[in-house]
Amino acid sequence: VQRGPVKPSPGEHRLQYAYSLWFSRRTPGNKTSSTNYEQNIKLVGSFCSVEQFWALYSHCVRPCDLSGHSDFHLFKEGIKPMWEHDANKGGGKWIVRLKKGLASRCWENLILAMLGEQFMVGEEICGAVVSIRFQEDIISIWNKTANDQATTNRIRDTLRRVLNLPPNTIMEYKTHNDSLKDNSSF
Amino acid sequence: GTRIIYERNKLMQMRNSPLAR
Repeated sequence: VQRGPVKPSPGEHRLQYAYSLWFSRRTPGNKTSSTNYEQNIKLVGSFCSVEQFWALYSHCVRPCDLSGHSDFHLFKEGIKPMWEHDANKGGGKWIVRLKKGLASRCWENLILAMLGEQFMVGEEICGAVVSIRFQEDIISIWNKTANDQATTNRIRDTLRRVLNLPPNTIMEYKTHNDSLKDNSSF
Repeated sequence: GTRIIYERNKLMQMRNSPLAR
């Protein structure tokens, strides 16, 4: 597992950005707080090429096979998957709630679009999260500037296209500032 | 500079490259 700055090996296909994959799981009975959240989140590895991504991804459990309250977070290297991080604090996320059984396919479609720069919003994308919960699963994509509506609309339209979900699928946008206030998204 | 863009199919093809193992 590569930690710290990553480099592509000869012959590999470089990505526009380097990314880090994180994993977190809520331990039963543990009260949620920002401190607990930060302690629970573990770096799995970092990559900067297509080949390095597949090598890491192939070793990870698919989201649908996870149990309990677990999350994968795939963020640009240097951005911590926390609302309070400088790159995130003025931002927000699009949220899509999924019926059980769809998370693995949707997560793969989402992250391939992100790694392949399909969102076409410059530096705006921060990362993506898949959250495994009891009744439903949730995927989200985080961007830097919550009040830039042209950008958030563009992200929503690309997300809808790459996830290939029914047209009536509900997509919600939530600013991290609101999440911090209501503490709802742990 | 130019952005490095990959379509989904291209990324899927590279999944089977020997370099990705």
